[in-house]
Amino acid sequence: MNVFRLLGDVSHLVAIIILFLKIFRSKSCAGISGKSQVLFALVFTTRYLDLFTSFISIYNTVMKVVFLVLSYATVYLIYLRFRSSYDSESDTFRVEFLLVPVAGLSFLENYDFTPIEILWTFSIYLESVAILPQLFMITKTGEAESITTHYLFFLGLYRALYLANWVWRYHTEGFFDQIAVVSGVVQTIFYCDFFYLYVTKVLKGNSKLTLP
Amino acid sequence: TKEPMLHDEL
Repeated sequence: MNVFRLLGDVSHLVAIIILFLKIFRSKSCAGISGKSQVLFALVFTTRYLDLFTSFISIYNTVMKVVFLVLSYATVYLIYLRFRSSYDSESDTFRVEFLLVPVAGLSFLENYDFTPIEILWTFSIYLESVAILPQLFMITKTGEAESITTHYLFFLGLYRALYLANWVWRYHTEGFFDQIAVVSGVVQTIFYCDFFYLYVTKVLKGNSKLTLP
Repeated sequence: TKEPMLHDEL
């Protein structure tokens, strides 16, 4: 555990809590892509199957359980509790265009051809693109509430901090997880355009993000 | 690397 990894995990947790509280307190999921949230729940489910097979640390176990519970709670809020506020007409990204290639790639390029390892690989690849329905939705509507942009900022920052963590781990312990690193770079690239808008617009005091 | 590994990251 290094500072980049810890800050990355904290950033990830903050992102998920921000989104959950935004929906819970406002009793509305307006502007939020339910599809992206289902994909993230699928990411955690397929990645954390090792909860049943290997123990790494108390920290690791607790964080995994928290991420799983919060991701499913968020999906519950969007599709059941506050379903009437869900903007399904703007959430039109075709997720099969993500799921099919990602599933195919996870069978082709993995560390071990076992179910749990293929599912782990699937989760890494899927995570790198899971935010696309949300970004697509913002592009389509042309705007996002500032609280939604804070969520996206911390969610993007998390993987960027993991990149620093991987550089650190490579130099200090020779650790190199090619699948995670390549996917992490791809994932972070998807946020770059958003980061630019976030810094130039939201942090300068605009109440919401509107696309130029 | 093609060895199965323990995934210690989240």
